[in-house]
Amino acid sequence: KEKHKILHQLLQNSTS
Amino acid sequence: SPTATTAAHDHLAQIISKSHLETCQYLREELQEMSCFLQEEVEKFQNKPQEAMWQLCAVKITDAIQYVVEFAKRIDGFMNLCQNDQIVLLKAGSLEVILVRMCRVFDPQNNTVYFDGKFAGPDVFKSLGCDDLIASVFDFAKSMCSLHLEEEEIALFSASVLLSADRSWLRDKLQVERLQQKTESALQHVLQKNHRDDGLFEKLRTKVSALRSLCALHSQKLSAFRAVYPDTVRTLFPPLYKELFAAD
Repeated sequence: KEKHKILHQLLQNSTS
Repeated sequence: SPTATTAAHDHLAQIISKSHLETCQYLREELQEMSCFLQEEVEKFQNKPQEAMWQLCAVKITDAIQYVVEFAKRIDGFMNLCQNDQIVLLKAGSLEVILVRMCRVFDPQNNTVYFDGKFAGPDVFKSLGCDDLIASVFDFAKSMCSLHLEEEEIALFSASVLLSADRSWLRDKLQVERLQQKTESALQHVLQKNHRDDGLFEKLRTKVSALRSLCALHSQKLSAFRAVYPDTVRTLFPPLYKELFAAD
């Protein structure tokens, strides 16, 4: 959801 | 079979410990070298305007949360949850995990916590204008320290806090419950293996309600602050902090 854009992004980034 | 269960618990404990250590932000050894703030440095924090100190703390909390998100992603099964539930768990639990992790960067001898480069006592946070919240957070860290948890135990306890199945708005409560139960069994197994006293698991359970009160108090303080300084929050606070704690 738009409301949690950054959290979404962090979750989707591959684990570094 | 009992052997298979023990092996499964050991395996889960190992994975979660590894994830915890990879994402814990500070190693205990590196903090041993750090000193306390000098009186003049304490005064510099105390003389900061309230907004500036709030902003600094929001930035520090946000930094720590990014490590918690990384921890969550490495917990077995977390990424198999639907994204709604991943977000619900992180939104409700990331600050709780930070508070649990705080016992690793807390020195109970002189009641200080690692903050912005050195160890800081409660007086450093005076300009926030939330003495009661700060005192409660320090008390909590002190009581967590008194349990003398090992890293593996902190790791499993953090994971079980994050995987709380009683959070509102979960879509698949049952799946979260299964993950939480597995984590708690592994924690109990590790406590037994480490020959901990029988009451420790129950003591950790009582910490869960303390964590919830602390987070509620944080939300309350943030709302009060935002009512006075809406523009500071809107323009200067990290976007992730606002997503998690200051949603309209």
